Amino acid sequence: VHSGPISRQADNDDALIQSYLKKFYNLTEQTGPHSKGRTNHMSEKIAEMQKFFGLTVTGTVDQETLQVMKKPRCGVPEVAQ
Amino acid sequence: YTTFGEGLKWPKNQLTYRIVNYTPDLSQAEVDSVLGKALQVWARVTPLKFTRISSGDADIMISFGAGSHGDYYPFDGPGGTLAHAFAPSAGIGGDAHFDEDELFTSSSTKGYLLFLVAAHEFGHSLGLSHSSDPGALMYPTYSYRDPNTFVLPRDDVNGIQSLYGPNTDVNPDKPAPPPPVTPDACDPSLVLDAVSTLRGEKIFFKNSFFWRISGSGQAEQHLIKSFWTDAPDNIDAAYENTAQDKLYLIKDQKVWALFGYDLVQGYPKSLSSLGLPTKVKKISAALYDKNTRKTLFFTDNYYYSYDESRKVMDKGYPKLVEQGFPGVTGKITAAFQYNGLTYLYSGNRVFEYSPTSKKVTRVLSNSYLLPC
Repeated sequence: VHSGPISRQADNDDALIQSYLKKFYNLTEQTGPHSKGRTNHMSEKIAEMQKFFGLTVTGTVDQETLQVMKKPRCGVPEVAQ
Repeated sequence: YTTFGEGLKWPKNQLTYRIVNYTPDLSQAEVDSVLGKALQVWARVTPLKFTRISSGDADIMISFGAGSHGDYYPFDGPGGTLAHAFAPSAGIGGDAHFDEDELFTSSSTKGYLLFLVAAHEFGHSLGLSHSSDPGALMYPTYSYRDPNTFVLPRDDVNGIQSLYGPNTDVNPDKPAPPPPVTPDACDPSLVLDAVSTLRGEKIFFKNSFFWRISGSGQAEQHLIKSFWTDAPDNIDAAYENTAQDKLYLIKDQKVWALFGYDLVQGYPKSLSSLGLPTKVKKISAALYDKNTRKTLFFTDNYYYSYDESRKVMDKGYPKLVEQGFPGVTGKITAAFQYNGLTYLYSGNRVFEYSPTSKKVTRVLSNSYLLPC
């Protein structure tokens, strides 16, 4: 018996998350389509954003984190190149 | 607060600014006035002085543009990014760009207050980066605040004065209003304004803020107006009527009813609309007891009971709190019911009271329910 559908980010949320982390937390493209390095790098950046906003630091995008990413904000990054 | 580091600040206190173009959302006179006020937010607390020029290169060039607008950071249409600005330096340094795809307003809660967005961007133009203090103007996300009562928060004052020092020529006869400080959940002397449940969560109110406890037990702090634009700050009491799925906020003699994020039609109403006698001018706490379906309104050491089923005040009230809750002493400042237990706050102490055994089971500190 499975515990119901695994909640997936809607595709446009995936794009929003990527764009947000690139713009504001200096997420950079990692080599290889799904290399472990890429996932870790992404998780680090999500954790960095969660820490800045006082959210629970999990390294994965939960509802609260997505809500903050969707809020209107300033375009200056927290983590600049 | 944070700065851009490497001493990225202006080497002078006399700065020029130029409004290069305008948004059609407001009259030019409004834009001139709003942007001038936004700069004064920073001038008021530093030695900085701003002079407007109407041609040539100013230190701070202000413009409105949509999408790609001449720098390497295109805007993204309505929502999302509202504006950006560049740290102090020659050329594009100090310049502030506003996304023309946004609706900028000068007063209403519809659209984005240009005053707030501009005051934030000018913080960048002067050398501040973003602050992680949710009450700071330099917090990255937009939150509505009343522009008529806005006072630069303490965190931002500390940040800008770390770069330029304080304003030395203030009028001692007209001291500036004290900068608001963001309340700290770790402060042992913290006295909460109100506490309530909200759809299974616990929420704790103080000044302009509230904390919500996330699933993992972490306290997240938010500006009240970032969730409920129409709700008041500095409330006296809050309670959730779980039968109605409504959160009630009470301040002085007014009551706001919130359903989710929305203000319920017809609110705010008067305190007497809740059934309280007109002689009650202020309450200090409130809770809804889902077992008895009664709402209790506390006025310091006394309390009233309102029967939500019969829609009438119960007779024989007000009663002394100690009469209805043996062992609970002092003025009640906040109250709520959680998991069948009643929590009565008196200052920074919390009485945990069991309605079944009719006695105080524990006396706790704030931090037991609101984690530091």
